[in-house]
Amino acid sequence: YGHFHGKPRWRKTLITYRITNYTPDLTQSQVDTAIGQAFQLYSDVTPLNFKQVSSGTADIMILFKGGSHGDFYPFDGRGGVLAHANSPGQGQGGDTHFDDDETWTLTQRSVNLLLVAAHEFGHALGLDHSRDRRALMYPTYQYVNTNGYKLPDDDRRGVQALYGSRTPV
Amino acid sequence: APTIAPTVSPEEQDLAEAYLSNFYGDVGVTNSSVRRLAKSSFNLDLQAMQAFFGLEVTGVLNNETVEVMKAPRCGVSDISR
Repeated sequence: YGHFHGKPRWRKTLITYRITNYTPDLTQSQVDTAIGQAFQLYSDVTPLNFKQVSSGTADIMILFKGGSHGDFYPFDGRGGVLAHANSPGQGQGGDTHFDDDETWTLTQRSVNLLLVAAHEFGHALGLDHSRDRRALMYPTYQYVNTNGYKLPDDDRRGVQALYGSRTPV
Repeated sequence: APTIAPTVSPEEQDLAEAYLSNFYGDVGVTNSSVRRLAKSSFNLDLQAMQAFFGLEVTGVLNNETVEVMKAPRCGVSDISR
């Protein structure tokens, strides 16, 4: 695992998130559930808790949009870059964007939202890309079965190095 | 003198330059006065990319490296910010 330069991290344990633009590929309820499950992977192994809000500015602002979408990193259409996220910090820190030119699913078909969201939230919490091919934070997308999915060991060690573990060992 | 036939297409070369520019550095400079520097940067960035993904580190673009570059991926740089 790796951390960003200077090891930025959130200095609180309750982190809010807000989804401002949903994908039409899934129902809003399905997106809310998948995003919640992705955050749960991290709250299972760290003291962090995540709360969805529906108005105002959250710590982590989330949107689905294609092409140019308000930052300096426009998406590139179908394939290629699937999503990106900022490292922790004030303002746009932690903000997470999904390319809505992809087809988002909850299955093996096209791009699985839970897996990509969990990867991006790793960045939003301070994890950099990992060279471990089995890690969630490996840069390229590869589907794995998401039934009962847990954070791989490499990623768990990486996030616990920043925030500690939920259950002291 | 004998020449080595390129193993990748011009389109794949363009893809590689864009990929390395996005995720490994600042390749893509076209000003002729710094073209040599850019070429050197391309080779170095390519080596860094090949090392990151556990590929054979040659600094030369080949089909195996291009295949990795074509894979869907996260938009965050592989070089720590």
